[in-house]
Amino acid sequence: QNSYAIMLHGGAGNITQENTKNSEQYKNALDSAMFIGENILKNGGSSLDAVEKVICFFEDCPLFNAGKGAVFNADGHNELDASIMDGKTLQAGAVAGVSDIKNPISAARLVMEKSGHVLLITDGASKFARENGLEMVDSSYFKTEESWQRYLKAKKDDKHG
Amino acid sequence: TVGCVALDKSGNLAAGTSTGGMSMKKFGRVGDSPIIGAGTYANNNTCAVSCTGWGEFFIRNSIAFQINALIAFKNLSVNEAADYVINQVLTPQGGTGGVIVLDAKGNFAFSFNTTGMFRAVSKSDGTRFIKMFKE
Repeated sequence: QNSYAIMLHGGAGNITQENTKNSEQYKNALDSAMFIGENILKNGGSSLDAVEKVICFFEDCPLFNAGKGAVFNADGHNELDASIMDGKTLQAGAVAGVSDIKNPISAARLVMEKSGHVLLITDGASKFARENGLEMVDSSYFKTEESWQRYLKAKKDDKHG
Repeated sequence: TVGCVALDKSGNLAAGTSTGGMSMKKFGRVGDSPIIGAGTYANNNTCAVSCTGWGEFFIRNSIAFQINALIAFKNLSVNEAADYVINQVLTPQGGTGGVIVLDAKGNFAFSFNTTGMFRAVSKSDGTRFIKMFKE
């Protein structure tokens, strides 16, 4: 076998021609993400590395609902989740409800490879990530003006007399 | 939500998913993205899957694992399995979302019941595209 393939998605929410007026931005971001994965696979890298690096790119890109630019919960906080699975070994790892790990997908991989468990949540996941040297951030890192304004609008629209 | 599935030159599949959850979700609510078998699954013998959508429905129906099971036990293709879970399992219950599926031979499938899904694919045979809507 000397072939490779990669697929990715950036969500399937309320995507319309109207609310994606800047569709070129999204297409460029998807193209950049794919380029990262293609390069890893083309050069003999592992599918796990490709998946992690592509998702890290998405998490760092404020256009998508993951990492920086993620939506807010009802209390106005970001709560991030991620998981990863290795098809060769059936090993898997995940984190849930974290708010200070820059790249939750890397934390998920760390859980898979170093914890002996599958899913760590909230403070425990953060502690594990910190102890293993992952980049930690203040929760304000994930907030973007656009996502915050969407939250404020949603909150206002949700009030009923 | 974002996700990625990949097949490397050694024939190994992997899948990953990451999300900020649903807007205005209740604090502490966890969707399908971090649940193995619901939002993410990979097995070299069948396929790699990443999901996006209304998490509660993906959890209740073990959507990612169900796709794997349809391929493993009913010999469905990735297209048939993806379309089945979206159209015959998710949609009748009122669930919304989409899946990407890739098998160890490089066969791939997208399926979704929303107005669009940001998605892209690239293969070593030169196949490469990016799509957003149901074009």
